[in-house]
Amino acid sequence: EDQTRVKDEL
Amino acid sequence: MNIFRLTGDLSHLLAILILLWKIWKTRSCSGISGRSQILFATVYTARYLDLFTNFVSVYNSVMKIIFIAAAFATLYLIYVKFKATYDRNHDTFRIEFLLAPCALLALILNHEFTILEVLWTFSIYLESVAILPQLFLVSKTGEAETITSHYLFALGSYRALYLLNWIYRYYFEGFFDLIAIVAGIVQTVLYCDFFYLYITRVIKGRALKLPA
Repeated sequence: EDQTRVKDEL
Repeated sequence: MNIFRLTGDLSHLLAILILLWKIWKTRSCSGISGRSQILFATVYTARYLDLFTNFVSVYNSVMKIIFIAAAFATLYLIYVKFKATYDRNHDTFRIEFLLAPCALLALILNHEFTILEVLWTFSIYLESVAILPQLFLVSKTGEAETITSHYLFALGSYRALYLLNWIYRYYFEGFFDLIAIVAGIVQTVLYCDFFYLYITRVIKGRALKLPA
């Protein structure tokens, strides 16, 4: 699971 | 969401609002680099295209829309409404020397070779150096208005706070994004000289004038 894909940061 | 991330975002928002307020209130964009603002508008546009493809939260979407809207409003004030006050003779940094390497680097060093991902990476690289035309303008004129230095301090603090956020997230969530971290370090380092002047001069109530 590649966590960097969830872009919750601005 | 941790405290570093939240204060980072608020600092970013504050910076953008200070800039808009300064231009509006003084009816002048003197001392502001239109070229840096073009780069920031490019950064937000390239990064927040995922507004159309991906919903994270209301907070996330609202902030993105504010950043994009404020960036273009700032450009409008500089290049249209208060054009006569724009310091074009001093704002001469060649932005293609930033745009081209960032684009090239984004094509080579990215998480995934897709359009949105490459644009996101490009925006991260470009943001890290987007302030250079503004710092160049300040160094060329040798001074900055106090309100402009507040703007720069808030804008610089934002990425520094994000660095703390990434340290926190690494320890507590096992999360890290090397591209964002390296670019964030570069971005923060570029402000160090300014931070020093801000703390030693502006906070003590003096104007930000560069040492001769």
